[in-house]
Amino acid sequence: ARLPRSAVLKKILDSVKDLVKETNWDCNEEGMSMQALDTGRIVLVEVMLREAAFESYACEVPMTLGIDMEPFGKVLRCAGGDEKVTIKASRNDQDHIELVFENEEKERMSAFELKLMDIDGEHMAVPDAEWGAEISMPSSEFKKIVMDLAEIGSDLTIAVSKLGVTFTAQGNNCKGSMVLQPSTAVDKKSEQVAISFTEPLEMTFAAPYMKMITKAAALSSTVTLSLDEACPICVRYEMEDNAGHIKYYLAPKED
Amino acid sequence: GKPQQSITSFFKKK
Repeated sequence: ARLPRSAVLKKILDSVKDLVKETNWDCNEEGMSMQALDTGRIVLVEVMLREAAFESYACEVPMTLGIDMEPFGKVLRCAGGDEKVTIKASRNDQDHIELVFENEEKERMSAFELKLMDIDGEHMAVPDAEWGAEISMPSSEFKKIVMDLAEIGSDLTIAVSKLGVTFTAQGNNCKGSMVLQPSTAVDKKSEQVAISFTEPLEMTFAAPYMKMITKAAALSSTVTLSLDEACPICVRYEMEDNAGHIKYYLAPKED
Repeated sequence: GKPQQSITSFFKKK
């Protein structure tokens, strides 16, 4: 599997490493994907890198690659963001993978081996949901709201109504809320805020977890929040050119 | 704050 830029892998690693220390990557002809729960079982993260994300991609037999994020991160730090990455996994020797980084002019090539782990992964079945509310907005804006409000309090409440979407945090000494309304005047789709809902709803989530989830803003200019009463929120980042996505399901806080 | 729910209360193992 050859990616045109290592930056994609670096960003994916940054987006999951606070939550997941080791995970199985499932490789098949469609691409590479992973699903993992954090140790606290509060967030389920799913990553899909489709064949379209790669400059070249071949997977003759489905394989599971058990990857330890820490050494993987050390290896990836050796790659320049604009260097190509080739990942090679051999079906005859499933003890390790090889990673080769090449810069555009091929003046430099570096090769690494990463030992694979035998991870007892558990796959969760995510039911198809009829969401009560969906909000799409610029991922940078979502990130700023979450980062700011997480400083105010550890509970982040998201309320959707005809007023728009309201993010509220309450701490011991202060309370803050931010309201976003659907944008009509913005031309660029990636800068728009779109809100749809069937019934007004209000749900509370742990702000520190939501903060970790905003790391994926580096992967996509927009984010979609899907909410339903008494269900985990789905925070979805779609990468450009049908390259794939990262989705987080965060369980709510409830009385 | 409110108590934190777990993902496993909503999604089951495959």
